Amino acid sequence: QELPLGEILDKYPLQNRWALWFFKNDKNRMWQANLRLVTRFSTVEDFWALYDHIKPASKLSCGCDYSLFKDGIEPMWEDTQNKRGGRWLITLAKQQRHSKLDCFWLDTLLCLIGEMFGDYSDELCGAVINIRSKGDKIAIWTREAENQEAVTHIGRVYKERLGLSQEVTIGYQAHADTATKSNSLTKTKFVV
Amino acid sequence: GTRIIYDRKFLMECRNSP
Repeated sequence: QELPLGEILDKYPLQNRWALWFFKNDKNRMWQANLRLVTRFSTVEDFWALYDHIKPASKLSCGCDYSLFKDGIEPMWEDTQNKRGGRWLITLAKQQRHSKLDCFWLDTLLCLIGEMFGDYSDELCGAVINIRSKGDKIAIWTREAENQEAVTHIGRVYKERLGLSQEVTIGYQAHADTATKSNSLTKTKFVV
Repeated sequence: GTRIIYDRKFLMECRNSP
């Protein structure tokens, strides 16, 4: 896709164009009707203009999500670029909403738009934050759960970038397993 | 091709630049 001339001259371009989505749980409507595309961006400056304009994740109501995905990939398992993939999942304790949630989410976004996984960044589809009363969740989604080398590299780098200690482990789940099992039964495919 | 990679420090510095 071609950028407007002003973007080329004045702003730092990103490797990918990204789309921010917002989900608000309204039980009277179908799941997909609750999912809205907020906007797309493809420069560092436009990312910050968006990020500084919207509510921090910690201020969203329970049941809401933000998702940031590469343009052209919808934030759902069914998308062809997601369906063979999975996610590295960070589960936060309730009290971490105030201390850690916004920092973790911002660092997650910066990992994505900065292509901080190097050539393995091609494996990334996006990231999701779920605001839930029983505990918030942040996940990065990759496109192929069987690519063990790429998936574990991404997991190790991600954990380091979030500043998680070595005693903490994070797990990777294939969407195919998440879709068919209840949360507590979903098997963890990889751990870092 | 060449990948455009930005580290965290650079991205954070861009936040408030004019």
